[in-house]
Amino acid sequence: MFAKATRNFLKEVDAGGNLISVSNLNDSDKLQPLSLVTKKKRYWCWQRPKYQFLSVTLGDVLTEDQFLSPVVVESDFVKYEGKFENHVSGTIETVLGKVKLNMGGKGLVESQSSFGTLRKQEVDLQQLIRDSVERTINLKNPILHQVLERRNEVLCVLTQKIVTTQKCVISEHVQIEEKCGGMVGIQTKIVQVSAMEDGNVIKDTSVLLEIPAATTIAYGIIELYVKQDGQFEFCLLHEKHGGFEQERRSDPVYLDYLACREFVFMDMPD
Amino acid sequence: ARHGTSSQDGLLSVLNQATLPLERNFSPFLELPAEQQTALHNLLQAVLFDEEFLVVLEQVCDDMAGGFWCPQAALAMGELKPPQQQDLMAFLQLAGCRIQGEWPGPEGEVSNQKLFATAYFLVSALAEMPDNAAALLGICCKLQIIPTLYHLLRVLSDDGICDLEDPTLVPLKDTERFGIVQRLFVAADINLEQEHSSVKATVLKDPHVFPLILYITLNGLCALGKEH
Repeated sequence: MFAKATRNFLKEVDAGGNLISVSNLNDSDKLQPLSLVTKKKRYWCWQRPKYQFLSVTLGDVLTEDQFLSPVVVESDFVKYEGKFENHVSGTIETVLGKVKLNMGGKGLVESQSSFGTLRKQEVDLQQLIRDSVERTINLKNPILHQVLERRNEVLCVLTQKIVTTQKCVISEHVQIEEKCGGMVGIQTKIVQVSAMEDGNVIKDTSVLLEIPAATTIAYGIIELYVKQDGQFEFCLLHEKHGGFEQERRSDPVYLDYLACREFVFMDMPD
Repeated sequence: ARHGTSSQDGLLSVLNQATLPLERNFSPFLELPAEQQTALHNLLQAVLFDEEFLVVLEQVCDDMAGGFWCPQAALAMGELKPPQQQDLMAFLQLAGCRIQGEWPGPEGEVSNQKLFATAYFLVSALAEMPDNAAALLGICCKLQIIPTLYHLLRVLSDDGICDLEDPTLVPLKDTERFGIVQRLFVAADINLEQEHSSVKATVLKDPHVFPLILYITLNGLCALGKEH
């Protein structure tokens, strides 16, 4: 439910896909400026990459005696209030085997969504780039060692995050269209978010989550390209992809990455 | 699919041509014994109505494919209800996985790679469908109109028009049924309008990847539902 609410929010404010929605509430406090995140490439173009938080920052994995203290700039992001209407109606009658199905119904759900006023915390990139010159990553760090063992993963650094400034309630309305004792119904789940200003309570909901102020709901990252000697660079342009310079071990895998990709698209244009 | 097209109308025909080779790639479904095909079809149909289960299934398939198990997959599996867990195991076994012990995990392996890749391909597309689209697809499965919808996409002219007098498209003459289909297609960024005895399909401005996903899911479900 939290994942759906944050995803819906980004649909409205980030058509370019520069921000990533937070899926688990539990991850919210792990997202600090310069936190390290791994990005796992997926098999097919429609699959969103998977991100995993490493609970350490870029500063924690630099070689000894090197420090990074990011300059974080905070600014207003947006006040998010959305009004959604979901109008559904219909009747279906069909015969499935010996069972006759009747389905239909009418309904109008009008909901408002609001995370309230949101703030953006952003690392000063120019400063970070200047401070990172001559710095090197310790590739023998146990966490990075594990990342290197995996395939198709890229190291990224968190450079911005969007946080709430007030308590919000996320609720789920389940709407089922059904009639005449039909065996099939269209079930739609509408996720609604409400900023709480006067301790208002939402009624007629099946599930309700209250999230505290200062919860991170979205974040932005920059991929890192890490050379064999630990030197690294930030991939600032979209065309520039991160990764590790060193060759990966050719461990056998259960389903070969390339074979899986080519399985379907061998005859297709890119 | 944008290459070589000058208008939104052209997108559907390019997508149509580009996804034609997929038919052959779903052949592992067609080669399955009837009983296994029906079981897989029924399980997937149930998955369409269960958003949470679909998310976990996709995650488990992803880990199975990569041979790397992330802690989230185990956590997510543990949160499933017992019937969902049984369905998960049944799905993996039907899709060519050999499970060691009670749970899928690092000890398990893919014994039929082609079949598993096909099943994972379809599951991954279903999991990326927009909100409620999977449930609408499930309704279309129950109404047995998946082959009709797949045929609809295949017979669209370059202008995105098809004739409702086509015998395979007859089920769409029903207004209410057409309404359901319309909602499914709109969710996938394709607008469907009935005009007299024809249907006009247009890709919405700045479509996401959803039209491609709709082609893939309809193709996969159609192949899997042959026996059903």
